[in-house]
Amino acid sequence: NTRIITVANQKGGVGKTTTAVNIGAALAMGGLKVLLIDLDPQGNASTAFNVAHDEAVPGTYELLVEGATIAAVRQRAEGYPYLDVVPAGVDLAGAEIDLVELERREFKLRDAITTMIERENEKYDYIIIDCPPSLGLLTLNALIAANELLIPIQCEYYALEGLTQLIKIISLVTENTNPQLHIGAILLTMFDGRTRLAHDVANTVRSHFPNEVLTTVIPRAVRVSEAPSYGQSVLTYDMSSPGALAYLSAARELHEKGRMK
Amino acid sequence: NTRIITVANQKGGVGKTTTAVNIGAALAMGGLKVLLIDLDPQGNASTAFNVAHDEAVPGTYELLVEGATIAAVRQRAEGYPYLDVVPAGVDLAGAEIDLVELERREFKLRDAITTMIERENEKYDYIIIDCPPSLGLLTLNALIAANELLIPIQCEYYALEGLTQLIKIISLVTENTNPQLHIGAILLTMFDGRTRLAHDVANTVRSHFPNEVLTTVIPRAVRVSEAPSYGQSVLTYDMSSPGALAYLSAARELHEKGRMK
Ligand SMILES: Nc1ncnc2c1ncn2[C@@H]1O[C@H](COP(=O)(O)OP(=O)(O)OP(=O)(O)O)[C@@H](O)[C@H]1O
Ligand SMILES: Nc1ncnc2c1ncn2[C@@H]1O[C@H](COP(=O)(O)OP(=O)(O)OP(=O)(O)O)[C@@H](O)[C@H]1O
Ligand SMILES: [Mg+2]
Ligand SMILES: [Mg+2]
Repeated sequence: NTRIITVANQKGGVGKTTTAVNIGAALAMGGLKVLLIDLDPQGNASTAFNVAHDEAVPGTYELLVEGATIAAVRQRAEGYPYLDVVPAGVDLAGAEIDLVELERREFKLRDAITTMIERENEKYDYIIIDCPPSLGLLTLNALIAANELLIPIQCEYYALEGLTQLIKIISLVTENTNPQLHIGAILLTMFDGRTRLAHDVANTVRSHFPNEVLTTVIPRAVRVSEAPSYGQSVLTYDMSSPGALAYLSAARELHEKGRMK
Repeated sequence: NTRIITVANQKGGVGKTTTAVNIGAALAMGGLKVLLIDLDPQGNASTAFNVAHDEAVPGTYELLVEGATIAAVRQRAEGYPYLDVVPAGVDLAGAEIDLVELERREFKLRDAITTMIERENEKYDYIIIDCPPSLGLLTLNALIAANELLIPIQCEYYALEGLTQLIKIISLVTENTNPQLHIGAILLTMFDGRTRLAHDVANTVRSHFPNEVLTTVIPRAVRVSEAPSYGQSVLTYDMSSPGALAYLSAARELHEKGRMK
C-alpha cells in the first residue's frame, strides 16, 4: 500500500520543503521507493535534489493542466536509486488561474496518481507532496490526493495562528471530497532550546495534538540550511550533524507510526 | 506626498510581516502618520498590533470585494497615536476567488487608496502594505497600488531562488499597469553572522542590487520573534535590544533614502 503524504502549512517558511526533502531522502536511503511531487512554483524541492526544472522541462504544470502522466514527467534524483521527483517549473505559478476553468480541477493530482498506481506493477512505498505557502487550488489538489497530512510547525509565535485555519480547511476536505484525509503527524521544526518561546510553542502544540506530534523535534541547525546550496539533502551533506540525525529519527518514527495503524 | 510601500516576497517566512510591523512602528514613533494595510489572510500584522480581526470585524476583505472605504475599516493601533491598521480577517482567504469575477479586480486597492487621499485633508506620510507569500491577486493589488517596493530577503539559500521570479513580475506590472513601481529598498533579514551561508547570501544580494540593499542588516534576534506574542512591536517590547535598534536604523535609512530622490 502506497502512503500518500501531503506536507502542508499555509504559514510561510516553517520547513515544509526541508521536511519533504529530508524525510523523503531518509526513507529512500532506507531502501523504500519514494516519489516526491513538488507543488510549489518556487521549485525549492526540485532544487534541493538538483533536478532540472527550468521552463523547458515538463513537470507539475503539465501534470495538472495538460494531463501529462507522472511517468512522463518524473526524474530520478541523482545519487538516490529509490527516489524520483516530479519537478516544479516557474510555469506552475500560472496553474492556479489555468486550473479554474477546467472540469474536476481539484482532482487533477489525485487522478494522475490513481492512473499511475493502476498502470504500474512496481509501486512506490511513499508519495510525498510539497506544498506552497497558501490554501489555493494547488494545496487543495494535494489535500484531495493524499490519505494523510504531515504538518511542520516552526516553534515560533505566528506559527500557531494559522493552525486553526488549516484545521478548518482539512475538515472541509474530509467532509466533502476526501474522507480518508487525516493528520498523520505534526513535526516541530527549527526548535532552538535556548529560547523560552520555542518551549512555550512546543508545549502548546503538544497539549492540543498529543497523538499527532512526533516525539522527534528538529533543532535549528545551520547544516540543514546549507545543504540545499549543494543540491543535497542534509543526510548526504553531513550525515552525523544534529539536523541529519533528527530527520533520520523523524522518518523512522513516521514510518513506524503508519505501520501501527 | 504619501509614500506607498508594498512589502513583498513570495518566499515564505522571510520577515515580510516583521518588517512591515517594525518599520511602521518606528516611523510612527518618530511622529510620522502611518497606515498599515494587512493583505495576508493569516492576519499576522493585525495580531502584531493587537488589532481585532475576527470574522465579525470589517477589514481588507470588505475593502477589496465589497467596496468599503479605508475610513470605515481602519483601526487605531493601541499605544501608537500615529498608526492606523486595516486588519485582515480569515475571510480574506476567499478574496482571490471572489475578486476574479469583478471588474478592475487588480485595481481595487489602488482605487480605495486614491479615494481616501482625495477625500481626506490630513494625509498619511506612509502607507505600508504587508503581502502574503504568493503572487496572486492580493499581491498584484499591492504592486499596482504602491509607488515603491520594499523586499525583505532572508539570508538563506532558498531566498535567492525566488528573486528572479519576483523581478519578472515587477517588470510586467511596471510595463502594463503601474509605471512608477520600482524597488525602493531591499532589507537583509535574520542575518546570523556566525554562519558562512549568511555572509555568502548577503554578498550575492549586494552585488546584484548595489543601490537598493540597505546598509542596515537585521540580525536574527529572539526578542524580535517574542514581541508578537505580547501584541507589540519589538520597539516597544525591548527598545534597546539588537533587533529593535536594527529596525530603528532601517526605518531611518529608508526614510532618508526616499528624501534623496
Ligand atoms: N532545522 C532547520 N535549521 C535551520 N534552518 C532551517 C531548518 N529547517 C529549514 N531551515 C531553513 O529555513 C528556511 C525555511 O525553510 P523551508 O524553505 O523548508 O520552509 P517552507 O515552509 O518550505 O517555506 P515556503 O513557505 O516558502 O515554502 C530555509 O532557508 C531552510 O533552509
Ligand atoms: N530578525 C529576526 N530574528 C528572529 N526571528 C525573526 C526575525 N524576523 C522574523 N522572525 C521570525 O521569523 C518568522 C518569520 O517571519 P515573518 O512571519 O515576519 O515572515 P513573513 O515573510 O511575513 O512570513 P509569511 O511568508 O508567512 O507571511 C516569524 O516567526 C518571526 O517572528
Ligand atoms: Mg517550501
Ligand atoms: Mg507574513
